[in-house]
This record gives sequence, C-alpha cells and structure tokens, in this order.
Amino acid sequence: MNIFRLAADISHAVAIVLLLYKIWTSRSCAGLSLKSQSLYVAVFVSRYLDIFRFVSFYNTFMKLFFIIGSSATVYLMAFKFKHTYQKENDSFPVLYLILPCIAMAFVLPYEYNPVEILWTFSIWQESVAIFPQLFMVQKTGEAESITSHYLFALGSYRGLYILNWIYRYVVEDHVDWISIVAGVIQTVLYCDFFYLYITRVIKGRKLDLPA
Amino acid sequence: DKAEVVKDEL
Repeated sequence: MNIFRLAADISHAVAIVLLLYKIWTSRSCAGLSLKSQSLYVAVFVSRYLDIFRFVSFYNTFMKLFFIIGSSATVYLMAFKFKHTYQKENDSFPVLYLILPCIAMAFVLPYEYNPVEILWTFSIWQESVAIFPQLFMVQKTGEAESITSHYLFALGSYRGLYILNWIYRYVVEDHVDWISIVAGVIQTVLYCDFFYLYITRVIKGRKLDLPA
Repeated sequence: DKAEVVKDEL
C-alpha cells in the first residue's frame, strides 16, 4: 500500500457514497445512467471472484464495499426510485462497449482460465463503463453539482492509480500492463469532463454544457 | 519465463 493507492481507493469509495447519498436524499435518480451503474456491478462481481482469497483485511473489506455499494445503487435506480429514472436519456448502445471488452478478455488475458479471463474483462469493462453516464450528461447538456462531484471522484480514482503504478514500478518493480493501459484509457476519457469541472463547477457554477 | 502479476490491487 502506498499513499497514491490509498487516496485512489478513498476517492473511489467516496464516489460511490456520494451517488447513494444523492439518490437517497433527493429520492430520485434523475440524470443518472442505470446502464453505467449496471456495468459497474458487472465489473466488481467479475473482478472480485477472488474475494475469499485473503490478501488483507483492507482488501476484502473494500471488495465487499464496492460490490454492495454498486448493487445498492442499481437496486435504488431499478426498483425503489424507478419512477424517477430517465430511461429515454440513457440511450447509449452498451453492446458496443461490452463486446470489445469480452473480446479483449479472450485475446489478451495473463492466463487462460475463467478467473483470469473474467478479471481481464472487468478491467477493460471498467475503463469504458462511464460512457453511458457521460453520454447522458452530454445529451441533456447538464449535470447536477453532486453528480459532477461524483464523476470527479470516480475519474480521479484511476488517475491516482496511475501514480501508484509509477511508484510501484520504481520501488517494487511491479508491472501490470493490462491495468496500466486500461487505466490510462479510463483516465483520458474523463479529461474533457475534468476540464469542465475545474472551470465551471469549482467556481460555483452548474455544469451546463455549451450547445 | 513470465512473472506472475500479483493481484493485490482493487
């Protein structure tokens, strides 16, 4: 564990809590993509099949937290506050995201066994899972400020992991190419959003996109 | 030989 990875995991956990807080307090999931949230559940479940292999208490706790937190989000959106879900705006064709990730999982896993193939799928799927949400923000031209904070925390997390990978390469000689390449792609996808967040939301304005 | 990647990250 190093400071970058800890900061990244905290940022990731904060993102999930922020989203649950927003949905629960506003009793609404307006502006949120159920497709993105469902992809995250798929990501966590397929990645954490090794949850019973003990690495550390921290590791197990965080895995459980991510699976439960993302599942709770999907439950609230798909059932409890379903009447507030704006299905018509959540129209990104997700098969275009899922199929290439399945292909990557079979073409380039570290090893050919079900756990490794699912792990590889989860890494690639996570890198593009935010697409339907960003598409929704783009389509409606706006995002509530708490949704913006959520996206910022979620985007920062993989960016901080890049610092962690650099640190681990230098200090521990540890390299995980699949995570690194997918993580860089994931972070780059947020760049446009980061720019808008810093130039607008931090200055107290709403995230309204130019027409 | 290929070094095994230890999956200790989240």
